Order: sequence, then C-alpha cells, then structure tokens
Amino acid sequence: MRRIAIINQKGGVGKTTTAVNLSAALAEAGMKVCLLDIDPQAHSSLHLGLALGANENSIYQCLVGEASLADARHQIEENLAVIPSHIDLAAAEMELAGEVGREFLLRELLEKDQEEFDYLIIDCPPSLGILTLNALTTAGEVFLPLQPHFLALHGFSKLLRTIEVVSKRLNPVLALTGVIFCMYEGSTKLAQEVIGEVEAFFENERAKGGIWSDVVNFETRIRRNVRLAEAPSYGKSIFQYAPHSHGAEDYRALAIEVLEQATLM
Amino acid sequence: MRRIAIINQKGGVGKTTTAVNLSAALAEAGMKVCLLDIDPQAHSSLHLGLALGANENSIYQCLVGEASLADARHQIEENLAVIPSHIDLAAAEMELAGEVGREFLLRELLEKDQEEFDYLIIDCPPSLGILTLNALTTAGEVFLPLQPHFLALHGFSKLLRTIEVVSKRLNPVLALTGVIFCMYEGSTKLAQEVIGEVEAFFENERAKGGIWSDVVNFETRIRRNVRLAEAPSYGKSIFQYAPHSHGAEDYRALAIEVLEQATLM
Ligand SMILES: Nc1ncnc2c1ncn2[C@@H]1O[C@H](COP(=O)(O)OP(=O)(O)OP(=O)(O)O)[C@@H](O)[C@H]1O
Ligand SMILES: Nc1ncnc2c1ncn2[C@@H]1O[C@H](COP(=O)(O)OP(=O)(O)OP(=O)(O)O)[C@@H](O)[C@H]1O
Ligand SMILES: [Mg+2]
Ligand SMILES: [Mg+2]
Repeated sequence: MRRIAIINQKGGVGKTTTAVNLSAALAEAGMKVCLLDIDPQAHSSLHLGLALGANENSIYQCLVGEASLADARHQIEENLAVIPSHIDLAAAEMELAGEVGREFLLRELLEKDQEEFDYLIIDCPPSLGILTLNALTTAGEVFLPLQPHFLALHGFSKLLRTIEVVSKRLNPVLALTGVIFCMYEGSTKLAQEVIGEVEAFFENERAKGGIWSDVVNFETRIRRNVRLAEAPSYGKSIFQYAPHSHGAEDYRALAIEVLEQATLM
Repeated sequence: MRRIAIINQKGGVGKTTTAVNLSAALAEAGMKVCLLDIDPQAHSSLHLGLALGANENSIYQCLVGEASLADARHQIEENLAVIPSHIDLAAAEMELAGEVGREFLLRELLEKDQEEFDYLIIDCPPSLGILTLNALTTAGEVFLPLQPHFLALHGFSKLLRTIEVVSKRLNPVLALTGVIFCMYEGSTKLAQEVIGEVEAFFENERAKGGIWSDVVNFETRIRRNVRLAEAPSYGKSIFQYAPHSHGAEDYRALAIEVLEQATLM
C-alpha cells in the first residue's frame, strides 16, 4: 500500500482539492483507495458530503483511543473509502500535548487496521503541528501541492526542512516523491517564474545527488477551474460533478502519472 | 485611531493582500497608517520587502518584552509604517502559553506607544490561536476578507462565534464592521451564490436587530488580478508595482468606502 501525505502549511493552495480528486481518480482507475482527513476543518469530509452527526466516529475518536480506523471509515464508492474528520479534532493538539509518543498514534492505528488498500491518501491541515506530524510518521511518501505564487513559495524551504527532520528522527522511510502545481494559470508570467524556480532547485539537487534527487515534479498542471471550487458544494468529487471539465481532465492525468510512478518504485 | 484586525482562519483568502494594499491605499489618501504583522509567516513584511536581519526587532521581541513597538517599527513611505513579523513568532504560541493575561500583551504594548496614527491595520495568521487573540483584544474593529468559494464559507460561523466570544469576555468594544469579497471572479455562478448567502445572512441580522446589524458588506469586490500576486515578489504594494491595474483600482475603491464609513462612526 502506498501511503501518501498531502501537506503544505500555506493555506488555500489546493491540498483538499488534490486529496479528494486524486483519491477519486485513482479509485476510478480501479485502485482501492482510503482517503483519511486529519484536518480539523474537515474539508475533505465535507467535500464528499460527509458531515458527521453527534454520535458518529471521526479520526478524533480514533486518535484519543475511543475507536478503530474501521469504526470511523465510510465506504463512499466501490473503490473509495473515507475516514472523516471533525472540528473536535482542533482540541486534540492540546489534549495530546502530554501523551508520550503522540506523534505515532496514527501509525499505531494503521498497524492494527485489517483492511487492505492500494492507496492511503492523507489530507493535512495548513500547519506543521501534531496532526501533520502524525500523518508524516504514518506515510511513506509526501506530495506537495504548490500554488505557483510568490507568497506560496516563501514557506517551501521550511516545508522541506520539516520533511527532512521527520525522516531523520521519526520515520526513516519518509520521502518527498511528488510536487503538484495547483491553481495553474498558464498565461501568467508569475506561474512560469515560480515553476521555473522550483524545477531549477530540484534539477540542481539531482545534479549533486542531494536528498531531494528522487522528487518528481509531475508534468500535469492542475489548471484553475471553477468547477473544482463548485464540486464541494454538491458533496461530490469532480468526476461525479463535472466529469468533462478541465478539473476532471487534469486530476485524471495526474492519477495516470502517479500510477506510472508506482511501476518505477 | 481606528484599530482594525484582518482575520480569517481559512488560509489563502486574501488577508495579507488586503492588509498591505488597504494600508497603502489609506496612506496614499493621506492617512497616517501603521501596518502590524502578527503572522509568523511574516508575509505582510515580505510583501513590502522587509526581510529582517538577525539582530533586528520584530513583533516577536515586542511580545516577549524585549522591545517596544517603536523599536520594531519601520517607516516605509511618508504615511505608512510597518511593524514586521518573523518566523521566530511561531514559537511564541508555546512560549506564551503559561503567561497570565497573555491575550493582552499586544494591547499593553499599544497603550505605551507614543506615536499617533489614523489607522492601525493588523494582518493575522490563518488560525484562531493566541496571536489572533492578541489582535482581537487590541483592535476595535474586525474586517473579514472572504473568498467567495464554498469551502471558504464553511468556517464563517466559527469565525463569527470567536469574535462574539472575544467581545463578550475580553474586549467589549470589538465589533465586526466590514466584510470584503476577495479573489472575485464575477462571471462565476459560485461567486454570486456565496455572496448572496452572506448578504442574506446579514440582511436577516439587520431585520431582527441581531448583534451583526452594523456589519458593512463593502460594495467593492477585489477582483482576481495576477498583478496582486506579482507585487509581493518585488517587495511593493500594488500602487508602487502596477498603479493602473484592476488590483490597484479595487483597493483604492475599498479605501474610499472605508474612509466614508469612518464619517458615520
Ligand atoms: N484548481 C483549482 N481551480 C479553482 N479553484 C480551486 C482549485 N483548487 C482548489 N480550488 C479552490 O480554492 C480554495 C482552496 O483550495 P483547498 O481548500 O483545496 O486548499 P487547501 O490547501 O486544502 O486549504 P486549507 O489550507 O484551508 O486546507 C477552495 O475553495 C477550492 O475549492
Ligand atoms: N485578488 C487577487 N487576485 C489574484 N491573486 C491574489 C489576490 N489576492 C491574493 N492573491 C494571491 O493569492 C495568494 C493568497 O493570498 P494571501 O496570501 O493574501 O492570503 P492570506 O489569507 O493572507 O493567506 P494566509 O492564510 O497564508 O495568511 C497569494 O499568493 C496572493 O498573492
Ligand atoms: Mg484543506
Ligand atoms: Mg497572510
């Protein structure tokens, strides 16, 4: 099973949109996918129409030891299951602060989980706190959604440092394996400049055999497309809501690149 | 002096772009403006080209008692001063956790500040933690930048609740006085729907004399405009970088509405 955390501490860059629609595209391609929402905003859950009732289990109950992952999992489609989040999770940062080994709670839950999937995709909050750390100790890979804007690029080096520290101290198998350009507006010079800077950075890493040599800058650019912003209001993935839109095209193309990448691993 | 906090816990909705360009527009109109950056990302500071050196004071030094606001303030233009932030501020949430009355540190600093301004504009991080709380106990008003998207609207009620709780318990003069629609794409149905929902909510409040009766939904929509995303890479406000762009037009128009609003207060 590939375990991929979708992270970026800059808010509003396309983490949730990528987690949901990449999961749906991989499921459409026949993979068994589990989407795990560990963001207290619970936007991946909301995006797929899963607003939880009072007594329903979410990832919060799992992390505080009151439920297993299976207790919280919902089967959305044939190949797509979701473990939803809930606003209660916001309190977890405080509640878990004193717990020994609190970074490994999710990994323990996954080790006990019997169900087999091809892909585990984890949607993370816009921060590098305990919830994102749990995702990074559970995942084997990291995908970074990047909005090709100047301010969004500014936190990039901090993001790489966090991945590096986690892979050194907490999870030696963790690797950054993919960068995805989201909200792409091809006609702007800004997008070309920012993408150029990121690609030059990784080419330089490959040339000197640095730790980021294996990173794939996916060819697919996720174009800005209002259908992607409309789909969550219907509780649907882009494939259910607007299957012939640019958004659907781009996330299908991304899924093909992700599947091809798996053959090389 | 009007003290306005620019908040929204949803990331990437236009807080920084609004804080910087509204400040610059008010300064251009002859107001003396102090822009205070209390986000550890320090994007408002970066936007105006203020990347701090190792020994320079930022709002971090002020909050931990090592500097006054005047020690950290930089005069950028004739009517525009900035108190910059720094990544060190990220540690402040932990460092200040045990401090009694930690929500009032910024207010105390401002009370001791001798310099007179017409406007204090505070750019906040995408969270409702201790830094945003400091802004909310210092400010008299709150402006909410809103991206007219479904996911961005989802956290709106939590935002209103936070403002309500702060004004009840910590700062009785605090009031939500303005909502600004950012990244507006007029041709999309989504924008019309979301704006319609927000405006209906406030009309209903006014009709029943609820606590949000005095909120102004500014007429000005800040249109999506790539010049606004390019300006920070040059360390400039939109007025210095592209004074005739849509972005400059919209933030000037917003400043005029903000100044008109002041005459009614
Ligand atoms: N390619 C796109 N085209 C148009 N709109 C998009 C696109 N990708 C995402 N959006 C919209 O932009 C907003 C931000 O995207 P999203 O919520 O996925 O980002 P995020 O990184 O998950 O945000 P957060 O940091 O709050 O978790 C949402 O309203 C979403 O619907
Ligand atoms: N009207 C606009 N048109 C085009 N781009 C915009 C507009 N407003 C903001 N942007 C760009 O969108 C991105 C997000 O905006 P900004 O950083 O101001 O949001 P924010 O709410 O301050 O984000 P954060 O939550 O990270 O503090 C930035 O890259 C910015 O340059
Ligand atoms: Mg998200
Ligand atoms: Mg900001």
